[in-house]
Amino acid sequence: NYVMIQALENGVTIFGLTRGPDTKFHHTEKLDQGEVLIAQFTSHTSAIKIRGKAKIFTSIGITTSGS
Amino acid sequence: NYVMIQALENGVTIFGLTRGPDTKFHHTEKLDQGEVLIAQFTSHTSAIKIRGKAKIFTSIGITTSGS
Amino acid sequence: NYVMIQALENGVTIFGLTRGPDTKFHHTEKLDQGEVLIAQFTSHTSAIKIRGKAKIFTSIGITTSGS
Amino acid sequence: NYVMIQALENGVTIFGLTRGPDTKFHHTEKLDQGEVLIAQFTSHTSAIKIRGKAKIFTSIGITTSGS
Amino acid sequence: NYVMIQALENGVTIFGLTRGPDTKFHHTEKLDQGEVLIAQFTSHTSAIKIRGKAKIFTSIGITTSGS
Amino acid sequence: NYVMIQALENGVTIFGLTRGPDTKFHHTEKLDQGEVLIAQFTSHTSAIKIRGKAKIFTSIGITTSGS
Amino acid sequence: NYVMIQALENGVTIFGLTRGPDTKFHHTEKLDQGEVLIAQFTSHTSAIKIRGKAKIFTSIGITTSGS
Amino acid sequence: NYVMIQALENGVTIFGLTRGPDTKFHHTEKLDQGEVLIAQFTSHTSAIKIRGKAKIFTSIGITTSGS
Amino acid sequence: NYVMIQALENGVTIFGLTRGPDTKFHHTEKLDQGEVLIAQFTSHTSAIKIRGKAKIFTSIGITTSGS
Amino acid sequence: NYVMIQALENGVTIFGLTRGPDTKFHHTEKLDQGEVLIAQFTSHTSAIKIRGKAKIFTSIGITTSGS
Amino acid sequence: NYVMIQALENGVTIFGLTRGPDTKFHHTEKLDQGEVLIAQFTSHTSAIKIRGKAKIFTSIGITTSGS
Ligand SMILES: N[C@@H](Cc1c[nH]c2ccccc12)C(=O)O
Ligand SMILES: N[C@@H](Cc1c[nH]c2ccccc12)C(=O)O
Ligand SMILES: N[C@@H](Cc1c[nH]c2ccccc12)C(=O)O
Ligand SMILES: N[C@@H](Cc1c[nH]c2ccccc12)C(=O)O
Ligand SMILES: N[C@@H](Cc1c[nH]c2ccccc12)C(=O)O
Ligand SMILES: N[C@@H](Cc1c[nH]c2ccccc12)C(=O)O
Ligand SMILES: N[C@@H](Cc1c[nH]c2ccccc12)C(=O)O
Ligand SMILES: N[C@@H](Cc1c[nH]c2ccccc12)C(=O)O
Ligand SMILES: N[C@@H](Cc1c[nH]c2ccccc12)C(=O)O
Ligand SMILES: N[C@@H](Cc1c[nH]c2ccccc12)C(=O)O
Ligand SMILES: N[C@@H](Cc1c[nH]c2ccccc12)C(=O)O
Repeated sequence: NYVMIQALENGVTIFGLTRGPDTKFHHTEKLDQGEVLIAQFTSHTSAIKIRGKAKIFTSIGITTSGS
Repeated sequence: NYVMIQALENGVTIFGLTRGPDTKFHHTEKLDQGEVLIAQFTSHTSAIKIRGKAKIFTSIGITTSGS
Repeated sequence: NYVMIQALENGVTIFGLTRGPDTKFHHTEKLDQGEVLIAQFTSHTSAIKIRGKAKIFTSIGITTSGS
Repeated sequence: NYVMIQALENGVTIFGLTRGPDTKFHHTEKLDQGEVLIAQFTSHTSAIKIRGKAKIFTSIGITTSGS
Repeated sequence: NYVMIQALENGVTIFGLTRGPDTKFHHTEKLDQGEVLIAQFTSHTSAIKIRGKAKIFTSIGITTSGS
Repeated sequence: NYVMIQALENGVTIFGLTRGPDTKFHHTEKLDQGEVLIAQFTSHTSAIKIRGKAKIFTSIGITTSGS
Repeated sequence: NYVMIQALENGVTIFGLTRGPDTKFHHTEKLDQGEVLIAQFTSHTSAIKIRGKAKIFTSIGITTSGS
Repeated sequence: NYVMIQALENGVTIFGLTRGPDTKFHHTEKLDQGEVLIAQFTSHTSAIKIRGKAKIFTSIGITTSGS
Repeated sequence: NYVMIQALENGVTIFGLTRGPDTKFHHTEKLDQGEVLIAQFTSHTSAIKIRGKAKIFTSIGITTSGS
Repeated sequence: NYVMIQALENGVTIFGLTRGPDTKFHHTEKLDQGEVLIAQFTSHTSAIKIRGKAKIFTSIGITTSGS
Repeated sequence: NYVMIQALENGVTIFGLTRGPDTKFHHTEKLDQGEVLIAQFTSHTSAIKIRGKAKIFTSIGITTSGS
């Protein structure tokens, strides 16, 4: 119940969206090229948004964002 | 119990539909080309609608909307 | 426990049928060509009816309605 | 824990049978050719009967009724 | 935990046997050729008996009764 | 957690053995050739004995009794 | 969590061993050639011993005792 | 959550080791050639030791002891 | 629900990010070349960030960070 | 949730390590060549150490210690 | 949810890291060449660190540390 995001360029941005009736960004994590974030869905995070070029691994498939 | 949506053009719109006796849009998320949203079904979201050209990954299959 | 429906023509109609002793339509969602709805079974929805030409993805198989 | 029924002709009839000590029809759903019903087993429905020509998808196999 | 029975001739009979210390028929369902019954095991039904020519689908195998 | 027994001759006998400290027959079901019984293990039945020629389907294998 | 034992000769003996601090035989079931016993592990039976020539089906493998 | 042991010679010995802070033999079962014991891990048995030539079936592999 | 990280160079840094409304680093683990850390997601750690060249094993895929 | 250890030489030693804040040996089991121990992880044993030449079967792989 | 570590040289060190808000070493286990440790994640251990040349088996992959 987690996803893995590997930045393929500097400045990749990962947004955590709030769980609940409102949907806002509660956290923004910046990754430089090569850095990896492995992040769960949690009681505070029910959606994750990725901006910039990154390889994204999930249990339902793998894709490259930014292209 | 999450889906991944990757915008293949600017202006892709993702609607969260309310869980419960009524079905309304509680949130609209706009994606630009290449951006990715990974979103769970939650106690507030029991259906997701996608408008525009996007690659959609789910545990029951992969498709491209907008075409 | 969700299904994905992709409209292959305008005017595809998706009906949510009520859970419980009575079976009525509690919601009707209209899709235009290319639009996608991903919908769960819920405490209010125990059956889903689809009218019109659409690709339907489920864990028990994939079919094209309307034909 | 649901089945999918796609009508291959007009007038396909789907009966919901009551859960409990008695077995009666609590709901009858009519499908025209091409229409699809995706229906769960529920606290009110413990058996489903299909009359007419339809493609039936279940987790234990696929068959065509009416033939 | 359900089975699917498709009648291959008229007059196929499906018996529901009671759960509990006694084993009796609590319901008899008649199927005409081509008709299909999809039936769960329930708090009232712990065994199912089939008489006549029918295709029987279960999670542990498929067979044709009556032959 | 059920088994399926298809009689290959008349007079196939299926015994339900009691769950608990004692082991006795609580029910005997007779099958004629071609008839099928699909039976669960239950709070009253923790063992099943089969006498006569029958095809037996279980999750751990398929065999033909009586031979 | 059950096993299936098919006697390949007369006089196959199946012993149920008691669950708990002591290990004794609480039941002995005799099978004639071709007869089949399908038996669960239960709150009274935590081990099963087989003497004589029989085919034994389990989820962890199949073997022939007595040889 | 059980193992199956088939003696390949007379005098195969199966020891049940106690669950808990102490580790002692609470039961010793002797098997003659061809005899089979199918034994669960239980609230009293958390380890099993086998001495002599026997075929051992487990969910994590099959081996022949004594050699 | 754990991941394995093997450092391919000296100075690989693994950050544990806090679970809850705030997202901060609660622990930083340094690995020298060849060293391996196997780390769970926990009630205190809901995201893990990796900086430097390392092989990363997860249930959703394997990648090499730092490149 | 158990492992199987088969001694390939005399004097193979299996240590049970205590669960909890301290890590000590609570039991040492000696195996002679060919003997097999099948041991669970328990409320008292959260790690197992093996010294000497033995074949070790686990759900995550098989190896030969001592070499 | 355990891992297996087989030392390929003398002096392999396995550290147990504490579960909770702090991350410290609560135990250090030394292995000589050929020795094997099979260790669970527990209420006291939420991360494991390995230093030295060893083969590491996990459910998410196998690797050799120290190289
Ligand atoms: N706040 C929303 C966030 C969300 C999750 N999945 C979504 C899908 C579409 C739109 C919003 C969302 C929720 O918890 O439900
Ligand atoms: N409010 C509805 C939304 C919904 C979920 N699945 C559906 C299928 C069809 C129509 C509406 C829905 C519910 O929670 O049940
Ligand atoms: N109200 C019905 C709806 C339904 C679900 N599955 C069905 C199958 C057949 C007919 C009706 C249904 C119920 O909750 O049970
Ligand atoms: N009322 C019955 C309906 C039923 C379910 N499965 C069956 C099989 C055979 C006959 C009837 C049934 C019950 O809930 O148990
Ligand atoms: N009344 C029996 C019915 C039954 C289920 N499985 C069986 C197998 C054999 C004989 C009878 C049965 C019970 O609930 O247990
Ligand atoms: N009364 C026994 C019946 C039984 C189940 N499995 C067995 C195996 C062997 C002998 C008897 C049995 C019990 O419930 O445990
Ligand atoms: N009375 C023992 C029976 C048993 C089960 N598995 C065993 C393995 C070895 C020896 C005895 C046993 C118990 O319940 O635990
Ligand atoms: N009494 C010990 C027995 C045991 C189980 N697994 C072990 C592994 C090694 C040594 C002893 C054991 C316990 O229940 O934990
Ligand atoms: N504090 C956040 C950390 C987090 C987990 N997954 C995330 C995804 C995106 C951003 C932050 C996070 C939480 O527990 O939810
Ligand atoms: N006492 C420790 C034993 C242990 C389990 N896994 C470990 C890994 C490394 C070091 C020690 C351990 C615990 O229960 O947690
Ligand atoms: N004390 C930390 C240890 C830990 C587990 N996984 C981690 C990942 C990164 C850093 C530290 C950790 C915790 O229980 O959460």
